Amino acid sequence: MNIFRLAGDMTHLLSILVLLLKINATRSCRGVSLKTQELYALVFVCRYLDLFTNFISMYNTIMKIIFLASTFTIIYWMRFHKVIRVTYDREQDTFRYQFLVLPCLVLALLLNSEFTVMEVLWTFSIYLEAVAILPQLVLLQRTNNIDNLTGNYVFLLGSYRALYILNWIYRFLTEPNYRQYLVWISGIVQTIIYIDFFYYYIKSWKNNEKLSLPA
Amino acid sequence: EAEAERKDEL
Repeated sequence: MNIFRLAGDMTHLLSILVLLLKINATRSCRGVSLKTQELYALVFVCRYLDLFTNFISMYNTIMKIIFLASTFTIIYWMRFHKVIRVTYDREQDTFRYQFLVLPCLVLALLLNSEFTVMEVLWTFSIYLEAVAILPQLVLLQRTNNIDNLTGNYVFLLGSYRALYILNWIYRFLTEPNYRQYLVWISGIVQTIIYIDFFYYYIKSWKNNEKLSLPA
Repeated sequence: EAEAERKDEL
């Protein structure tokens, strides 16, 4: 594992910790998209089915379990916690799942490296991850007073994706047979989706202003 | 072997 990959994973982990901390400490999930969290849960479930079939490393197994458990914890809080669920912006979080899930499913059925259930679901999770942040970005755009921690959460998630691109470049240069076109293209699309957010995040940080995204 | 290597990323 190279330094970019490790930094990417740690940033991903940190993003989730920031979100857990924010919701738990403030007892509020204001500005957090339940749709994005549920899409991530679907991504992790489909991708990590290999927990049962394919042991890669202890590191890999533990990280997968952490990602699954933390995402399901957030969903549980947002849906069922008696204090937190009241703070969920239900009316603003209106992105439709089917607009993301169906195209990704069709694409995964058409474009995959092997037509088996496991492989199609794995590929589906790659495509879906690329766009799963969209409901969150739309919600942020509609939120007037974006919580610092919510902004940091999205910034860390975007940074994790950018670090993964550096990881692929490193692997491409150092591992002779390392090629993953579907993963690379999805990952680049995913990172591009964050560019606009990054621009406003860095601008607000430089000017010492509160983050707000123009509608 | 190749399969594990291909899917070692999270």
